Amino acid sequence: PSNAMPIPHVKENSLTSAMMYLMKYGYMDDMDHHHHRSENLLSQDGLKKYIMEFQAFAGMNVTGELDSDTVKMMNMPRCGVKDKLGMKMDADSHQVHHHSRS
Amino acid sequence: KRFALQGSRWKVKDLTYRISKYPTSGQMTKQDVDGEIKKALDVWTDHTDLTFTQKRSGRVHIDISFLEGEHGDGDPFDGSGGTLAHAFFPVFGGDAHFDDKEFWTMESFRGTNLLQTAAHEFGHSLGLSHSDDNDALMAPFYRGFEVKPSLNDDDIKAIQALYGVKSSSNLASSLNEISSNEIEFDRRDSETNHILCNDARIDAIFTALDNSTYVFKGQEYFKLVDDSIADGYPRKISSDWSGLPSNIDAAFTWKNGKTYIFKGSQYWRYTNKNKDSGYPKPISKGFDGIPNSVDAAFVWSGNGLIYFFKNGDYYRFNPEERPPVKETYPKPISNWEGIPDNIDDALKYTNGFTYFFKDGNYWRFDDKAFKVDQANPAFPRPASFWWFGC
Repeated sequence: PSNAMPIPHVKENSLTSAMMYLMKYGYMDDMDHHHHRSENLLSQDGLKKYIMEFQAFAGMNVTGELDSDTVKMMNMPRCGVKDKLGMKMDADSHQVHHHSRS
Repeated sequence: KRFALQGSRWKVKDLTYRISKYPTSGQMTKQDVDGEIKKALDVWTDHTDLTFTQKRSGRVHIDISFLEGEHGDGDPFDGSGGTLAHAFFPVFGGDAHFDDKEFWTMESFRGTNLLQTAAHEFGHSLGLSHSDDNDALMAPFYRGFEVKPSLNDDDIKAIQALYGVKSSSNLASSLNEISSNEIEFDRRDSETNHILCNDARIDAIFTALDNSTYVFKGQEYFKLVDDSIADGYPRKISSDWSGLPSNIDAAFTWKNGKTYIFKGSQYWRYTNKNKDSGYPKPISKGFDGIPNSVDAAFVWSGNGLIYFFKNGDYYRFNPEERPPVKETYPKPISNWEGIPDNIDDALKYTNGFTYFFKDGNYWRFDDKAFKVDQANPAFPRPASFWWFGC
């Protein structure tokens, strides 16, 4: 098992999987969920800002491009805690990206 | 500075931990796991006066468990690779979870090194967020096996910002009982501080017809927004709630859109902030069977009926029945498992849950189980942080 290649969670050329990763780790918490539809973000431009933040956090070249190095970094084993805590985590809420009573 | 502090820390330095669920597979025995976890915690004691003591049962500060998939906290694990583990900051309980589907190893380049991963996770348990310094232990990515993980300068600055530098000699101190008072929060900017941050006890809380939630305390009242107090509050009750006195007892809004506010032997009725004519009226007239000077009044989400709490008793009021309070009442509040006597007030919030408030703390109720919600972190929780934005 230690030598098995784990299934990559972020796929090359898959903006959707990259967006899921960026959301999971807190990079997109500033997004207004009420006014932004996810499909608007599913473009290279839409995710560029967030990809850049991730690249900066990971100490990579900041290009804003979902290049192979960025995908590789996103597939590195890591801790499940968010990198960005702009919004607090509600540990027991189903809406894990929002800190609010709702 | 590359490190990040989440904002909460433990107030006590003698912390306890328990490994409540060991890995179910792999090459490590329970003794191995105990040893590696201890070493992982020692990484943090080297630079602070923190101490960690393992307990085999009972409540502890940091609960450690090896779990797989969805395991109850809304953040499921994903099998081998990917997410290895996560941990909760002190304000959320401090527990650490490890993905049981990883191949945990010790002193080996194979598999996933438990010591390295655990040392990182315990940083979160102590209040540290991720660092963007790739050489820091608190960088988010797994670095692989290291003979002895250690803190770099960024990590040391972070942990000492929370717990101070290690003193030359540790004074003996007794283990502390765990309570919500053992967690401390950073004070925010002064504009977000208000009286409820110093004293979170309340007189009453309710949601009005327009879905605004209000907290009443003394001569003032507060309007709540999503995670704190609305700008411009607190305001004087007398300024906005015509005819309403200070220091009210309880309040609730009924399905007719009217808010009923109680004090002593009287009650007032409002539509949002507009007082209906003819009020106040005696409680004995409008709420036959309900005593004066109640502690709390709320509409229970479980059945939509009105409940009044006073001292150690509660009453159920059904305006569609005669009499509205059955002879079997009052009943003991102890029936509401986990809810204390003499509460300050209760509220059916806009999210559908019923919350009980007392002495600055609150409990969320699980209507189906008919007991306090078994969540992490456990209830009671401090209302100042979770409700009032302190």
